[in-house]
Amino acid sequence: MTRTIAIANQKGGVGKTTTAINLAASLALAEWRVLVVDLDPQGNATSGLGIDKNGNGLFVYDVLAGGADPLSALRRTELENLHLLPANRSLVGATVELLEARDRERLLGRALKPIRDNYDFVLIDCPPSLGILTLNGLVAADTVLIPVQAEYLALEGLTDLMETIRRVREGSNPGLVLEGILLTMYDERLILSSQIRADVCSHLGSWVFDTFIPRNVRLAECASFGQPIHSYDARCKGAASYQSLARELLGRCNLG
Amino acid sequence: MTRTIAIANQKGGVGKTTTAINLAASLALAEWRVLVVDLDPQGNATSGLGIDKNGNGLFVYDVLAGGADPLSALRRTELENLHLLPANRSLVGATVELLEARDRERLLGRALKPIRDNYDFVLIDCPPSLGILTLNGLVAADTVLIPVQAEYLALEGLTDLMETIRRVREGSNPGLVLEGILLTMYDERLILSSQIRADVCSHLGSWVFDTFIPRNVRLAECASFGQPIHSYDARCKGAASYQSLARELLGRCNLG
Ligand SMILES: Nc1ncnc2c1ncn2[C@@H]1O[C@H](COP(=O)(O)OP(=O)(O)OP(=O)(O)O)[C@@H](O)[C@H]1O
Ligand SMILES: Nc1ncnc2c1ncn2[C@@H]1O[C@H](COP(=O)(O)OP(=O)(O)OP(=O)(O)O)[C@@H](O)[C@H]1O
Ligand SMILES: [Mg+2]
Ligand SMILES: [Mg+2]
Repeated sequence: MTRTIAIANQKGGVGKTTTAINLAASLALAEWRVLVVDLDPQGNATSGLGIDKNGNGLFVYDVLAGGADPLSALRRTELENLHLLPANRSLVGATVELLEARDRERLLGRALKPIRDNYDFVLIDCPPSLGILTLNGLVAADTVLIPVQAEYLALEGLTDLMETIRRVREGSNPGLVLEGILLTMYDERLILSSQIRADVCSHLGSWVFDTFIPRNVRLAECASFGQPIHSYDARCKGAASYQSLARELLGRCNLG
Repeated sequence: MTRTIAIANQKGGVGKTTTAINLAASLALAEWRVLVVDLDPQGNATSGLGIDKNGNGLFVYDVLAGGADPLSALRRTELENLHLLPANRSLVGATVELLEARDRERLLGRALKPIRDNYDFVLIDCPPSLGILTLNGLVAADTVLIPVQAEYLALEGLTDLMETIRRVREGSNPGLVLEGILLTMYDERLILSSQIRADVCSHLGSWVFDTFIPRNVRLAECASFGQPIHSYDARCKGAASYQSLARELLGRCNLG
């Protein structure tokens, strides 16, 4: 039974892409079959997995707006069990084009249907907005994983995001539930980090993953080499924290 | 002669809002009259300047899509010379509505015309995307200031942003030029920071501000108190770096 998880937060720079890549890699290394869908015109998940955004081949734009076969747009990555549906700048145009399509928020869900069963997990990396692309991600997903940077401005947008998820549940995707809230870039030396953690836990309690991701420069460095953290530095705190997240996620799905 | 500066970068979390608020405050403390325009539905510049996003009164959405008088939407802040055109979640709806308007990318420029001459500087805080709101910011602006986090993923989007600026210059705003590239969250202890700085300087040389903004938790903390850094902790490195940026900016405009 495939589990499709949208990784979303309209606040920018909170660790959506870093989580999509490294959670996917942790699951793939544990022999689960994983698909990452890059839904951000920036294409950071695409380059972070070592795929050339300016190269030939099909991208998610061709599948969403051009009706291309999703199977022909899939890319292999350096990890056996990890495939990618890549994105690039062509997706910028899609935001206007998708708005004019019928059933515009269901295009991704429809495109993934023929390929979804080949995977145990599908992780969708959403852009930093609540526009039509993120809406497509939320409608196509079973659950939503929300990375929250342990800083004040990242807390601000949580209510808007929860409101959007509620509306998607009442409208196009009645089965949508929260997978969990993941604290990222947590710096144990800072009072701010522990204050935010206390705040998030008091409001959202059991939704907050026990695992939190520490601030760790190796996670920022690995992106420039197009590698998940496990290939770049498997012994660092960043790699360990994403593996612990994968174990916790599997435990929540009774798959561990 | 008013100078309108769009603070833009589609990469999320690179310090756009933190720069808009604290550069504006530094200029206002030096007796320049400054207007901050919050163009992000997240409304982080609005709350970062202590204004209630859920309160009464008019917001930038009412001015852009509802034809309200911009003068009646302006808010005072705790700093005498600093006014704000606030934003809130209502702006999310505008992205669809603005797309259907005639001259859709000129709406902000037109709205600012009657009030712009009351200020020496207008700083526009753009959302993390290259959509219709950022386009309005670029068309309304004289120059663009691009905050770049000293990390790899923030470099990736620079070419797309420069391409977008070039197209706006060839289309709706022939006078648009680059104000400069500002390195943010620079951590002198990390090799990654100095590598990125060397990379940016080799490609963009004289466009890069001499001033860079160090990573400084006080800058993250002050946002939760709705205060610019100068009111929260005037002696920290964050406050000093934004004041040095203001001086450098004034020097570039021969206003120092
Ligand atoms: N735990 C971490 N420790 C240190 N740096 C991190 C960590 N997680 C992410 N980063 C870095 O922080 C920046 C923001 O992360 P990332 O790009 O994954 O966020 P995002 O939410 O996907 O951003 P966007 O909103 O632009 O899509 C990147 O430069 C990334 O390399
Ligand atoms: N120099 C700095 N040192 C430490 N933290 C910083 C610094 N500048 C910004 N921050 C923090 O980093 C986070 C991102 O900054 P900010 O929100 O200003 O970026 P942004 O580009 O406006 O984000 P968005 O793309 O969501 O609009 C915030 O939590 C902010 O408080
Ligand atoms: Mg991302
Ligand atoms: Mg911002």
